[in-house]
Amino acid sequence: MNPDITKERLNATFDVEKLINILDGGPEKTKRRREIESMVLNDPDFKEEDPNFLSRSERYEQAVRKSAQMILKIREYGIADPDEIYHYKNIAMGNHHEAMGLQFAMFLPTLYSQCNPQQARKWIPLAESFRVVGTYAQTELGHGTHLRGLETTATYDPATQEFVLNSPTISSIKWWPGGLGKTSNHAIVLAQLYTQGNCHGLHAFIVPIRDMDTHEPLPGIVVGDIGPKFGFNEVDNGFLKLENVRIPRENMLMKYAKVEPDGTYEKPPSSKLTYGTMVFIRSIIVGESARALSKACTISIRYSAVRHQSEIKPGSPEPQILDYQTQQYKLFPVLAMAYAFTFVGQYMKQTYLRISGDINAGDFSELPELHALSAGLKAFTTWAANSAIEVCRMSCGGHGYSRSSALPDIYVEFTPTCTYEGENTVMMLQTARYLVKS
Amino acid sequence: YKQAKAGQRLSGIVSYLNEAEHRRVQVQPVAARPPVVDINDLAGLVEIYKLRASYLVELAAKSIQQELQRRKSQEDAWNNSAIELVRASDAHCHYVVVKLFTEKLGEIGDTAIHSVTSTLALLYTLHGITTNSGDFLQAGLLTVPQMMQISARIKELLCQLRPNAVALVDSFDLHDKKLNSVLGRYDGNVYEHMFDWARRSPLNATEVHESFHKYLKPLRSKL
Repeated sequence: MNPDITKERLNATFDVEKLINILDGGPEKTKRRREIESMVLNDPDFKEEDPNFLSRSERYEQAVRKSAQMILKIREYGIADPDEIYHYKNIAMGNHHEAMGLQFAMFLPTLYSQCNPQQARKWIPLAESFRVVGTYAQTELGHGTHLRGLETTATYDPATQEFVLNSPTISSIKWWPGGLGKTSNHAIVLAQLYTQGNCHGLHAFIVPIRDMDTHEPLPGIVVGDIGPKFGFNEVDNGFLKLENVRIPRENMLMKYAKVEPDGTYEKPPSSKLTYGTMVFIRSIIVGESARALSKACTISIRYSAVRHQSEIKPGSPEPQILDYQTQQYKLFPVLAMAYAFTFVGQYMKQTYLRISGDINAGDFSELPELHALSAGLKAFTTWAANSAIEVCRMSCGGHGYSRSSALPDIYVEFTPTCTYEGENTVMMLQTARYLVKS
Repeated sequence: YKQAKAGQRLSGIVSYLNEAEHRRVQVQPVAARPPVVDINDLAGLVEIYKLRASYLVELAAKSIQQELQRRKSQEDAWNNSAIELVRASDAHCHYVVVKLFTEKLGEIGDTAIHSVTSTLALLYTLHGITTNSGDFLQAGLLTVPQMMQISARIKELLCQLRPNAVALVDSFDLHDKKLNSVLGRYDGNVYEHMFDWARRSPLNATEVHESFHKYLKPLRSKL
């Protein structure tokens, strides 16, 4: 153990274990989290090559291998609680994202919430057994948060009782969804629904995109990886061009909105239903801000405790750089922010769980405020965390620039939170709308 | 803001807009007499974050109204006020964060932990004021001398936190495998592991990289 860091720990004025319990939400939570983490740490199947030393293709392959192993082992251990699944994956994936993330984060939850009973009986077993590996294709090359601007069309043909899915322009090609490029064989595609000559806005359709045995793209499907990015090297973010692809009427998710065999359209009971999912995802992202910050300031503060440099008093030994006021002024506000956002993340999660029961019971009264708050806090915390991670990286000098520090990875894996699930400026303006209305 | 202005009673976290409206009706305007602020009193500081938020919401709403008076459409008025609107949301969210942080302290029973997390909360709150000082000064919520006090207080808080810095990041309980960082290793043995890591770089698989034979050596023979 480095003597400097040992000395630091001896100076502490509080019991670290107690604070860990508070951050976990109780001693039992800490115990269980560590049990789950040790399952991964002691599992030889999760031995891996350092991703920094691998090519893009090798990184993707290693991520798919780990995803496949996680699925089997989580079942084998009977881990069902969402928090515990999250702990398991988090330590297995380290600072990187999993290739099949959207299967779990979007595809399965959408099936659970938007299939009618017949569809649920067909699709959920297929998805849960990974015969069907799916993604969620909403964003387009030329269109993002403004959903009404999406161009992909689903036109109903009553003669054959099929929908024809089409990408009418280059800008309408689906773009970004994780797992779309090489991994998935189905996608839930968000498209403008046309029936009997009328457009009824965005609806969700299950579209087969690859053969379930050969994994070859199906006729009319042009699919692939969008190429190297700032980070997310483990994930095949993809593109999807639909060339008049026909799918049966039953592939439109019909728990709420419906299209009858003759093409008659039935409206959903409430347009607020999709807000619930958005609030959920944005609440999770607030927690991500806290976790990324915690990592970044753990690295930079521990390193600042062991790094010695230049002098405060002439002739005296080089001090720890953490003794410089400027270093403290860089890092301690970030540390405080990490704690602040950890508590906000806990609050958002508890609030969402508290009112999601009301939402299911049809009481939407608190949803507008929570929707506005979650949008704003998602933007506020991710913007702040994004620049704070950069402060941590720079505070480690040149070594912060080396991939060995993990700070570049933490930064490039975190920064997309400022643009995905709603670009931050748009999020802030959504909150402003509520504020001005209030 | 509109509902509050129309005298409607608001519920939830935005109810502070009612208070702002109520205060506006009082004789002394907000900017005339800044509230007396104890810069060590978190509850009082949360209060001025709230006033800052309501001030910026009002600024944004007024900007929209001015645009509308210039016969702009509602949409254009909104777009021409977007900068103020984003700042208002930012201030609203900042207020929510300091409020929740302060409330969380009330749940912490252990005195030593309560003390160190209170120091963190105070640092976060005061640092937020100094990095957004223009708002607080412009809204008349703080004076320049108070700002100077706050800057001095932040320096004290840095020294107060210094002994617990490593313990506070240890409390995130991030296993080395999860962190995957040579600089952030729990044992602090950074340099030997940094050297080991570098030596495993694929570029070091051979002592002499093939590019030497392919390009550098031939280059010499040509010069």
